[in-house]
Amino acid sequence: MMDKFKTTFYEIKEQFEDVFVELFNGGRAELSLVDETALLDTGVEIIAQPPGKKLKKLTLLSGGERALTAIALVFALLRVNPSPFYILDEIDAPLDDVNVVRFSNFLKEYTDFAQFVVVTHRKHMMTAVNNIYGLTMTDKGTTELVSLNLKEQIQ
Amino acid sequence: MMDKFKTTFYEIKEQFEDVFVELFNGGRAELSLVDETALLDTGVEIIAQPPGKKLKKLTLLSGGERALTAIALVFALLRVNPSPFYILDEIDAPLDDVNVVRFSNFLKEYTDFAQFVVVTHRKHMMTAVNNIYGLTMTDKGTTELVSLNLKEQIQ
Amino acid sequence: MFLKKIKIKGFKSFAKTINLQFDTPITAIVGPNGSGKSNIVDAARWVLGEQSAKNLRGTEMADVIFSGSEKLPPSSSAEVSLYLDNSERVLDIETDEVKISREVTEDGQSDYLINDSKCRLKDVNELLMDTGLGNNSYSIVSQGKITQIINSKPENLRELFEEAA
Amino acid sequence: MFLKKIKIKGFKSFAKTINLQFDTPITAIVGPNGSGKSNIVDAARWVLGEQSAKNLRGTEMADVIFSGSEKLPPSSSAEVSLYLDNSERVLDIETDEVKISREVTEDGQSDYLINDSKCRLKDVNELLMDTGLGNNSYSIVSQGKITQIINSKPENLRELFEEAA
Ligand SMILES: Nc1ncnc2c1ncn2[C@@H]1O[C@H](COP(=O)(O)OP(=O)(O)OP(=O)(O)O)[C@@H](O)[C@H]1O
Ligand SMILES: Nc1ncnc2c1ncn2[C@@H]1O[C@H](COP(=O)(O)OP(=O)(O)OP(=O)(O)O)[C@@H](O)[C@H]1O
Ligand SMILES: [Mg+2]
Ligand SMILES: [Mg+2]
Repeated sequence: MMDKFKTTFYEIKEQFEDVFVELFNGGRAELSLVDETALLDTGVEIIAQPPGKKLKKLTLLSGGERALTAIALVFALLRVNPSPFYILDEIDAPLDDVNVVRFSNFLKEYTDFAQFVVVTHRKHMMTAVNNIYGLTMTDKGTTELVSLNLKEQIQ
Repeated sequence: MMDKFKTTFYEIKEQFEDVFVELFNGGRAELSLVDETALLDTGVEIIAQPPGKKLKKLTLLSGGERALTAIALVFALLRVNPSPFYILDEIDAPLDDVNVVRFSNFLKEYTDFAQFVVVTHRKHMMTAVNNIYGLTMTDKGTTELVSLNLKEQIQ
Repeated sequence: MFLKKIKIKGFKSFAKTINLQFDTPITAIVGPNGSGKSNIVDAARWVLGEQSAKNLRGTEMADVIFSGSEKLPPSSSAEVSLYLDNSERVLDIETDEVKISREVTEDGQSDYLINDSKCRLKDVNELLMDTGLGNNSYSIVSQGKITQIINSKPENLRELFEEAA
Repeated sequence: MFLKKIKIKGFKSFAKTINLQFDTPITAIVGPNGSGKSNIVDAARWVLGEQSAKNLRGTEMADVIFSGSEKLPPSSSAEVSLYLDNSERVLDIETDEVKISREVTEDGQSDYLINDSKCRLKDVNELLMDTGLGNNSYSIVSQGKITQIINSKPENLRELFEEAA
């Protein structure tokens, strides 16, 4: 069991460090075990260095930088233990427009591995996907589909 | 002391119930003391009813509805115990575009009472304010002002 | 294997049946605050076996049933079905499409079904074993979960790695 | 009384001095992720007397000093000043403008100043008493604070009301 944890950890660590550089367009990040001798209950720590900055603990990064780092972790897990589909609920909310575009391009690279359903309020994400479902709340307090393809309306 | 807490609570409650209806364009909300006999340490509970829906505890509302409810509480506190200025850091992040516009109009109504500084990524908020400061991170890892008035660029 | 469709009826704000096809690589779900987007995410998490009402933003399992509104009476049950493509027989069933369903009535009792025949949750979990699907935490990232991951202490972050192992 | 200007030097990512005038009712601060927007919010909270490094996203007070980058050495101190309009004499000082400053050196020791003369934090707090300013929690709403308010238990929500009382 512990071996499995250790090998999985090191696989994810390797992928995470790659994905981080891809998402941030540079910089570097590290995953580390707080106490390697106590595999049974050691914690995991993330240190990250956005391009041009010093290496810091996650708490000192900005809201958007931390969100992008967490997204890198989710995609590292995807690479190591893929699922056929992913449902992501407004994970782009803290990102600025440039990072929303960068993230949506990143998603497109993964469509060979998996299928994605994303909930979003961001225009730059909406223009990047293949199909959009619009929902609305009726005056009866129930959800209905607005139209099957808003994509024409967004352009 | 307890009298002060009680009177302040009921003042905030009254304002909160007003502000909620203004921000949601209808519906109703209630603040209540969990245990009115134990004023020294009773908790405070929020129940809210967006227009057309049933009255529910805060946890059952959506992310954006909860954020708008919390904003209503902050503005109720503003009415009861005003401060000369407010600094709000991306409180519009969970809101959809319609609610961002509604919130920015709401802010404008309060400029007689207070001054506001808002950090935002949302275009609909940027077009509603009087002045915009743009920041950028230089390649030396330091913050610099980009230009004093982006407002012309946003239009 | 991919997700072809989700059908939701009587679950949270879906008093009327709704069918969403997912026949493209990336599909977006958009709409105003409170329109029911996260309820779809909850529906997917629920049908795959979620046992905690708290993870579905409720206090008890019957909270997932449409509770009525100013104009409509509450529903008596909730039902969600996921339609998975199985043309490559990734799942150990001899059909090109596999339908996984879950129903709950007011007493909070759930029934699970595979291709419309009743089964136990254990059967659903066995069917989905090794596909990466199931109630694990990172293939369905609920609203606010990313913030939770960032703010978690090292010993909590570890749980993500245990699930992947 | 209103906020006229904030001056920041050596605080977090502001290695170089930056001056922001706030002479309009609503001012927006915009910029890419990580560009320093929330650092301005932290600067305002800090100069008004914030004592907890954790509320400034650090572990110790000296974390607020510019820690250097790949190309620049760290700063040896941090300094923030708030310039408040006092033409209506809301503050008990005989000048049209009141400047409140805070400086910190690497040893973590802070100095407070009112109109450039050293004072104690107690003097700053007394000056701002009854104006609604000060280190209370709802006139400066940091990033993520709104989510915290929504998710807080009833006994924690009570703290907001106690501060207002
Ligand atoms: N003491 C320090 N010295 C140097 N840089 C620092 C210091 N403290 C924080 N920073 C840097 O400041 C940056 C964060 O800035 P800030 O949190 O203000 O970003 P932001 O503009 O609010 O971004 P977002 O839109 O993502 O919220 C981080 O990249 C961090 O490395
Ligand atoms: N059992 C139920 N019966 C009826 N309505 C429900 C039920 N459970 C939740 N709801 C309603 O569903 C709405 C929330 O929907 P949801 O959380 O999916 O919104 P959303 O589209 O994700 O919005 P946001 O953009 O703000 O995140 C709430 O207004 C809530 O009242
Ligand atoms: Mg939602
Ligand atoms: Mg920020």
